[in-house]
Amino acid sequence: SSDPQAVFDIEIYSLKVDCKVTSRFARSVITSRVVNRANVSREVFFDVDLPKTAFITNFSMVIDGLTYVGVVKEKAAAKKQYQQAVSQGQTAGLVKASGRKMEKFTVSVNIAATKKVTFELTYEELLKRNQGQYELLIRVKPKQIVQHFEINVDIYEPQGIRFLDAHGTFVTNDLTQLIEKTVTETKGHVSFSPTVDQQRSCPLCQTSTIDGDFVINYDVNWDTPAGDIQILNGYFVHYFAPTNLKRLPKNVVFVIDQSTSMMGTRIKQTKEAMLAILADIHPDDHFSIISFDSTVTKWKPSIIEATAENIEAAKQYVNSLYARGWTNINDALLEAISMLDEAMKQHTLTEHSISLIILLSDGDPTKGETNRAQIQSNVKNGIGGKYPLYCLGFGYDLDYSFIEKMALENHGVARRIYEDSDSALQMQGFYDEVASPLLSQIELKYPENGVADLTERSFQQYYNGSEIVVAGRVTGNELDAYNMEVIAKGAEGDLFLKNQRKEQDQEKTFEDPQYIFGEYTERLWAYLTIQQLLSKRVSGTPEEKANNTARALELSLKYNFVTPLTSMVVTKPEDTLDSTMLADKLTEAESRGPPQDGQAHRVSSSPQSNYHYASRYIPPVTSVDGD
Amino acid sequence: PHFIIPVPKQNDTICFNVDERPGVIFNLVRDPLTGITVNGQTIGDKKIDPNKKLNTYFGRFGIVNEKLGLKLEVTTRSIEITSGKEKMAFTWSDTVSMKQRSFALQINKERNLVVMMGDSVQFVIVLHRVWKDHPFHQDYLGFYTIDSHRLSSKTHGLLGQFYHDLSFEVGEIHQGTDPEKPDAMMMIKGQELTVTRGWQRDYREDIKHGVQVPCWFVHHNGTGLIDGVHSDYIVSGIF
Repeated sequence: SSDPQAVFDIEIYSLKVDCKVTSRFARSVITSRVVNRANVSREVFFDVDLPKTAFITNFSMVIDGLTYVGVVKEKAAAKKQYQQAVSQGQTAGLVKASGRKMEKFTVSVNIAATKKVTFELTYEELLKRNQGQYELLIRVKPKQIVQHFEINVDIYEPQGIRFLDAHGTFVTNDLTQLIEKTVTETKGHVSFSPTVDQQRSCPLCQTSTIDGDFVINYDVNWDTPAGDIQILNGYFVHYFAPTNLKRLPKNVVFVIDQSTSMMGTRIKQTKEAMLAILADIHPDDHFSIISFDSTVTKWKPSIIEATAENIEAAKQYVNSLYARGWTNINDALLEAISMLDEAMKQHTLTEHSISLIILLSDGDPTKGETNRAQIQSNVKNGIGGKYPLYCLGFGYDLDYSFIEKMALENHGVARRIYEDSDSALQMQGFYDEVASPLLSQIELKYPENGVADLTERSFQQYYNGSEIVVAGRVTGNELDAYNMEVIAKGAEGDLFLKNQRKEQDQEKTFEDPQYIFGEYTERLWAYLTIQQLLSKRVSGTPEEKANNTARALELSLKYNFVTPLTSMVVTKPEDTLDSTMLADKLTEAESRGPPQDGQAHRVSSSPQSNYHYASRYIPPVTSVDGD
Repeated sequence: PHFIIPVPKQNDTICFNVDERPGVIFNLVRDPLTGITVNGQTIGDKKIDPNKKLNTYFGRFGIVNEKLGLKLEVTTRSIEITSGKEKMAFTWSDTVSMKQRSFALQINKERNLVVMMGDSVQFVIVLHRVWKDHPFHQDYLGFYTIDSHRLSSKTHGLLGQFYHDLSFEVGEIHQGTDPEKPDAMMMIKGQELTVTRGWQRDYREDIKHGVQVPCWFVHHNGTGLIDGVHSDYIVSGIF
């Protein structure tokens, strides 16, 4: 707020963040209690940043003893029903993009003099294992000192917790000791509850020093090579992340955009990232570089070994890149495919190696084939399922859905590289994720009569430090579900793993109900199924898209998830035209566009739970300022 | 600096510039009843572009509330508050909310400072950051008064004299030297002035681009609009 008085009129007397993680499935509940101490009504804002990967499942406001609950509805129906709210465009939306990892849920409500309000938001997500650890991110930024501030995280991992680390980007040395951490074999507890004085940014200040991310990193034990299966309430989840495997050599073709739009920082950071990536390429690997603008330039005619001399020569080539011309993505990608095809034909690649293409581009195709659908089709036909394609898109003005579809159709992923001082690190970080493949053509097999409604169970690659998760419904004898097998190709030939776990081990696993929420297997299955169906909508045929959409929608409604297909309708207790608002789930493509100046300010001043007064009366302002 | 004077009764705005040498201190607000005084000191550009006129801005403000024993000195580098015997200093990189008995203050990091005196007027000082290696320009400040009607009718000063009733008439609109900015005649305070339709910028919401405020521009340092001439408001110290 720009009104200092409002900060004192509105008091946040409690802000509680409560997270429970059961086998990577996290449920976070943010509860905030506020009182309006003014003798006039005030508009109170509740701003929460939640991870992009999370689905909102519940929202409620309790005002003057009455509870107002958000209702999840099909997006189209919600919009039609609440046309009035939608007609206000962006302002009707409660969820907005907020930086790289988060999105922001904001709701405001008018509170009468001396009245209280309680907000509660719940969201769920499956934590993703990345480079050997899971990360739970909680963004906290209260606008003012909070009487009762508390973060509580309970983690329950039946496999056993290998390590658990908690830190806050805002935590100074004085506050470090306030982070309490308890870890037993399978349970972890983290709490952070600074007093009013410990929150103060200066002795007389009402502003809080709590401003940033509270991050919990942990990993689990991987004792069973075939992974860990958990069965509860008729649903099972299989976690597979084998360790101690020899890495597979890889053959990678880097396809680098050097068109005019890359001029300046983008090409500089691309070069910086490529130099770091080249320095990390394993000597067993093969690689090549293709740069493109209006035309396509091959650094070498074929893919070559990553010897020290070749790496040095590649660095020199990267250093020589400069931005010029138009953007010919089509020919560049077809050239990369052809280079890998030729190497396969000539048998110049290491046995049991895997091949991949990494595209880095910032722009729309403007030269050669410019029809995006045709480029996607050409690339898909050219690759023919042989190599995954990873697409890194540079900047906000990128057509993300174009590269996303291309990546998903070819067993890869797309990633937006945010234009910032650390863009080079983002590119390098992505490469690190795929730098160490351990397995290829992985297939997880379950007894045909024992399980149903399986999520994806075939995977092109498994990378060191990541994790494969498969979930499904148990239809037969529960014990049958444990009889699973994994078939894959490793560095030393075909790999065959069978679950060795003894049945009696399972009985002990879930004996402590206070640490888990019982339906987590089912909700995790639903979450994963919806995520995968949504991905298939990007790349499938029209008929597949329709079927996948219908199924994803059905599950979203059944499990009360706010997904890109549903909206949460929030009705405010005000008899005004704008009293109904919609909380939508944004897709990466929808969240394009850099933060505007005004938005950036809101982000910078918006707390985890932010309350401020917005004046409806705009008084005349007499001023003097610069020209 | 450019002055923007809204006239809400007429749903219109008057504006004028004051050009004076750097270092001069102007009395902007003086209310003998509430004991509130605001003075501002001008700064110039780092060096003068020989092809352009000398630009001045406000680079330092002093706000005094005699009744509360409060002094506030704001520059482009620091914010110093003296309350009785207590003294506090902040920089623009701080985010601060503070409330004492009859005084509230909020520093919004690198953006603005809002100060409220009891239930009275609210002042907003906006920080304009300029690229530090800019050959000519340097950081400067803007000053905005909200709810100015809460100060007494005795309030005066270069800005303060406009906090209460003001009325004018505009007629004979005709083409001026700039085809996009018509000139007109303005009747105000019993005088007839030639004014030009233009606009100035309010930077409270959008600090980079500002919001354009259409206004009638009074030439020659506001002569005819202000009581006396602008040099009458020059004072010797910031407090």
